Amino acid sequence: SREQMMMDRFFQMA
Amino acid sequence: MFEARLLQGSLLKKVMEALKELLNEAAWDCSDAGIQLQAMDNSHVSLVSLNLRAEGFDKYRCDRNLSMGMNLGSMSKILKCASNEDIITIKAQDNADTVTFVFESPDQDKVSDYEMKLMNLDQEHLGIPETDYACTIRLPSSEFARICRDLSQFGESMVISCTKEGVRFSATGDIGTGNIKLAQSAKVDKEEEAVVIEMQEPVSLTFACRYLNSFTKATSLSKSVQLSMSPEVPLVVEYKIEDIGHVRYYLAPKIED
Repeated sequence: SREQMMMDRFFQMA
Repeated sequence: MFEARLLQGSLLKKVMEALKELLNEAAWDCSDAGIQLQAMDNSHVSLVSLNLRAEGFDKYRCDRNLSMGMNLGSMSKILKCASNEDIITIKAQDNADTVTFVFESPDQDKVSDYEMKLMNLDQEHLGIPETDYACTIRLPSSEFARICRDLSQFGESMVISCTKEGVRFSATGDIGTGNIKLAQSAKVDKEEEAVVIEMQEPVSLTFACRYLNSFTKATSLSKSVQLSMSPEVPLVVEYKIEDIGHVRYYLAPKIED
């Protein structure tokens, strides 16, 4: 889902 | 050798309550700085991050970093065997496949130990980026729990809107609409009872009530809770754990297709 993609994108930013 | 002794064992029991609804299993990463746990829930839309600093323990020893994979259902069963007044010690040998929980009554006349098998968890380590949030809202944790519970009756999701004036929680569903507005506290006697808003720009985001309700299982850990929001990034719901650390929950906002 788009929510799951947002989580992945956010935590990969670190 | 790893050993962590917590005089206020009830804190660990409360931490367990705060984790077990979202996570079935998780790795407890131990280093000389303390214990950290970080895991996504099964549906991959929320993340739980727990931090317990070494200084918060009565005794703490960690000779080498270790990652203990635990079934949280089993750990919860074991911690239910501890009384609220008990002192709790977590112990493990280096490279061990078990962990031991020791519960001592305050006057030391009863000592129980429970050994639990560890699991091999193939877990990804996620970084948490430093983020400047557009709004942070601090409010009493019991108030937040009440709002989540009340609005869950109206719909599956809840809108949280923050402006300078205050914060509004709303939910709409088949039976109608619920709105709860909290104004920023003008003056308060006790800081933990205050509603405090810091805002760079107004934000309005929608979240699934089910997850927010799971987060409120941490209510007994702290008198207040902090919500941090920005557009396009996960919400952070943070409960401080006395002088020892915090539990933070991250939740992706609902995105309209």
